[in-house]
Amino acid sequence: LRLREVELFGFKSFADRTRIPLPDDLLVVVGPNGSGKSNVTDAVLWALGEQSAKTLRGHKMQDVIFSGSHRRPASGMAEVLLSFEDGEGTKVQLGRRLLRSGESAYLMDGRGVRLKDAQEFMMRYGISTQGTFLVEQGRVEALLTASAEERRLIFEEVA
Amino acid sequence: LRLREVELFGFKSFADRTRIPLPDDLLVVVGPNGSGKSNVTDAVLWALGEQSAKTLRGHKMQDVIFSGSHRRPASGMAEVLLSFEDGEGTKVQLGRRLLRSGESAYLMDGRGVRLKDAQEFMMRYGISTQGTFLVEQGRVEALLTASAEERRLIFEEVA
Amino acid sequence: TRDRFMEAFEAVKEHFAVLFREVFEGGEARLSLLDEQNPLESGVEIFAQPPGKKLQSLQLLSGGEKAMVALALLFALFRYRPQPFFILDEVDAPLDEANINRFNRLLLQFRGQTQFLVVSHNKRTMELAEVLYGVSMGEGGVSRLVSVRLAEVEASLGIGRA
Amino acid sequence: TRDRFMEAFEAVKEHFAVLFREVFEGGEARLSLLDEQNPLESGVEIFAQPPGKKLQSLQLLSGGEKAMVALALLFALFRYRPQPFFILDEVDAPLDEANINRFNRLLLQFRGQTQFLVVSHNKRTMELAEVLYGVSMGEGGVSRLVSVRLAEVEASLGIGRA
Ligand SMILES: Nc1ncnc2c1ncn2[C@@H]1O[C@H](COP(=O)(O)OP(=O)(O)OP(=O)(O)O)[C@@H](O)[C@H]1O
Ligand SMILES: Nc1ncnc2c1ncn2[C@@H]1O[C@H](COP(=O)(O)OP(=O)(O)OP(=O)(O)O)[C@@H](O)[C@H]1O
Ligand SMILES: [Mg+2]
Ligand SMILES: [Mg+2]
Repeated sequence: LRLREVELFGFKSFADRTRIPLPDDLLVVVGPNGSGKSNVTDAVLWALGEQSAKTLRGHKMQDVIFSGSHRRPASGMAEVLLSFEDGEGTKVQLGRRLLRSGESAYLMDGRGVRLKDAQEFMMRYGISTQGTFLVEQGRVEALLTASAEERRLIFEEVA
Repeated sequence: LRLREVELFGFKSFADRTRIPLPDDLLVVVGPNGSGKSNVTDAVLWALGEQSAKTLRGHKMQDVIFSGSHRRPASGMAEVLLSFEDGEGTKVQLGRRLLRSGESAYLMDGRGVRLKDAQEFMMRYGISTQGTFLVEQGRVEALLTASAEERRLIFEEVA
Repeated sequence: TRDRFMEAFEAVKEHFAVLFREVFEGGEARLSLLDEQNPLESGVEIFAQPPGKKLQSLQLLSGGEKAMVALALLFALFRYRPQPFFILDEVDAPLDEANINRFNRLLLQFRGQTQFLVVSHNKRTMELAEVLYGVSMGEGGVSRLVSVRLAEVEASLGIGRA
Repeated sequence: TRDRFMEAFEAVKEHFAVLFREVFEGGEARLSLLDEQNPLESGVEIFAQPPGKKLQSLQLLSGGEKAMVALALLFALFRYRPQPFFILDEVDAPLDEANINRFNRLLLQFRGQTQFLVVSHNKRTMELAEVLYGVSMGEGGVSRLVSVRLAEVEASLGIGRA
C-alpha cells in the first residue's frame, strides 16, 4: 500500500487547501518552530480516525478546525484526505471532515462511511490502530515509559 | 552567592572523585549521549536535598551510587560537595552522602547537619526549594503543563 | 492465540537484540515477559545495557540513550510486522552527532520497505531526503508548504541546525 | 501575605509580557489569576498568542513555541527574584536556528546576573561559553570531565550539531 498524497483543508493552521504528494521512500519536512510541520502529522493521524482531542493537542475535537487569525476568519470545517494506492494499482481515498457544529463524517472515495469502515481499511492493510506508525514530537520514549501492559497490547496487535 | 565548585565522588557515573570549578557567568557542558552531563545537574539537585529518587531518574535513592560496570566494582557511597562563596568572601561547603546501607548525611563545612539546615541555607541565599533554578532535560515545558495550582506555589515562593 | 503471540514476541525479541547491538555498537538488550506461563496476560519488560555499562533500570539511561533504545524497539516491531508508512516527528532532537548518524543509517536501511515521513531540524537528516518540503507560516497565521532544495532551506527558512 | 503575593504576581506578569514580546518578536502573552478575589488560593493561568496567530490554548502551540514561552516565564520569574545559579539541561533541543539565537541572546542578557550551567549539543550555544567542559564516558562505565576548546569539541567528542 502506498500513501500517494495527503490533502489538508481548514485543518489546524492549513486554512488553504494544501496538497502534499508523498515520494516512495523518504520525505523530510522542515521549517521553523510553529510553521505547521507537526500539524501535517496530526492530519494523517486524524484522518485515520484518532478519537482523542488531547492526542492532537486540543481540548475538544473542533480545535483541529482552523480558528482564524487577526487577518483571516475561522474556517467552518476541517477536511483531510489520504490518497492510497495498493499493490495492484487500485486507488482508495480515505477522508474525514468535521464541522464547527460538531457534525462529522468519514469518507471513502467521497462517499460517507462509518469510523468502523475506516478502521477495517487500516486493519486490512496493516496500518496499526495502536499508532505504532507514528512517533509524535517529544514522545520518542513513549514505548519505554509505557507500562508493561501497554506494551503487551502493541505486541498483541503485531501478532 | 557564587557556586565556586561542584565535587562528585561515587555519584552515578562519576565513580572517580571529580572536581568541577565553575566560572562566574556561563558554563556550557558538552559531550556525547550517555556521557554524564545530566548526571552533573542531578548531583547539584541531590546535594541541595532532593528527596525524590524518581526526579533523579532512579527507583530508590541508592540508585545514585555508582553501581559498577563490567570493569569496575560498585561504590559503597555517593558524595557530592558544593562549595559556595558569599558576597563577603565567606566560604560555605554544602555536602551530602549516601551509603548503600541507606545511611545518609548532610554536611556543612564537613560536619553533619540536618536536611533542615541545608534547606535554611537555601532559603537564606534565595535558592528555590521549588527547583526553579533547574530546567531538567526534556522538561522545559514543565511550567506550562503544570496545573494552575502548581504554578501558584512557584509564585508563592517568589513572593 | 498463544502460539501466534509467542511467535511474534520471540521474533521481535530477536530483532530488538540485534538492532540494539547495531545502534549501540555493542552492549545488549532484551525483551522479557513478566509472566512466562501466561503470555497473553503478561506485560512486556525491556532490559537494556549500553556497552561497558551495567544492566540497570531504563530510567537511569540518558535522554539520547532512551531515544535510541526506543528506536531500536520500534524498528524491531516493524521488522516483524512492516507498516506501509512510518511518521517520525523530531525523534533526532535529543541525539548527538554520532547517534544522528546511526539514526540516519537506520532510515537508509529501512527506506525501501516503507514510506518515511520525517520531521527534522537537522541538516544531516535532510540530506537523506528523496523529497524535501518546507513548511512556513504566513503573516495571516496560515501554513503553506513548498518543495525545497537543501541549499534553499539553509538560506531562506533559517533552519538546518547541523 | 496577600499584598506581597500580588506585588510579586504583578511584577512577574509585566516581565513575562515584555520578555514574551522580545523572544517572539511580537505577539502577546499574559498571566492571570483564576480567582482574582482570592489570590492566595488561586491558580495561575498562562495565555500566549504568537505574532499573527489567534489566542488559543497553550497545548496547541508547537514544541518550539512552548519551549520559548516557558523560557520567557522562567526568566520573568528570575527577573523579579534572581537566583544565584541557573541550570538549563538541553532546553535548546526543540528549537530551530532562529530561536536558538534568541535563547542565546537571553543568556547573554542575563549572564552578568547569575551563574549559568547550560548543557547543550548545539554549537552556537557552546560559542557563548566562558568555560566549556567536555564530559566523556570511559570504557569502564566511568564519566570524566575535561576543560575543552570549541575546536577540540567538534573534532574529538563528535558533537557540536550546528
Ligand atoms: N485550529 C488551529 N487554527 C489555527 N492555527 C492553529 C490551529 N491549531 C494549531 N495552530 C497553530 O499551529 C502552530 C503549531 O504548528 P506545529 O505544531 O505544526 O508547528 P511545528 O512546525 O511542528 O513547530 P516545531 O518545530 O516547534 O515543532 C501553532 O502556532 C498553533 O497556534
Ligand atoms: N548509579 C549509576 N552507576 C553507574 N552508571 C550510572 C548510574 N546512574 C546513571 N548511570 C549512567 O549514566 C548514564 C547517563 O548519564 P547522563 O544522563 O548524564 O547522560 P547525558 O550526558 O546527559 O546524555 P544525553 O546527551 O543523552 O542527555 C547512563 O548511561 C547511565 O547508565
Ligand atoms: Mg512540531
Ligand atoms: Mg542528558
